[in-house]
Amino acid sequence: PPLQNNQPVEFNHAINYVNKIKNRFQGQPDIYKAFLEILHTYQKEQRNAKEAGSNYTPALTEQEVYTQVARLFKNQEDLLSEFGQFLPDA
Amino acid sequence: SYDFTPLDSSAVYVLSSMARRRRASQS
Repeated sequence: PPLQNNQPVEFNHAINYVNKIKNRFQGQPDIYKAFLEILHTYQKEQRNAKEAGSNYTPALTEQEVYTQVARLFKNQEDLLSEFGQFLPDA
Repeated sequence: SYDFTPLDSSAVYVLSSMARRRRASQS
């Protein structure tokens, strides 16, 4: 697909955000790893849903992604609210 | 400068595709 004008903005935002999380949890690699795990599960579910068509209900909804990340980022309000900016239907 | 592993890069990819989907659903 052709690149859209604001795609680099979203990409840069994502890079900065991942970098921020990495730095914040430098001493707690398990938290960072769990965050990556949540994202990958979500992405996998989205792909399954796309391939299966409209009959498929993803096992991990946006709401559940947000809940899991909120649990992970407890006491890190800024990271959580920024995460909400990425999530569809947040 | 960023020291990104392939895992980090895939997290960036997922996040930016989330943001794109969000934008698509809002427009």
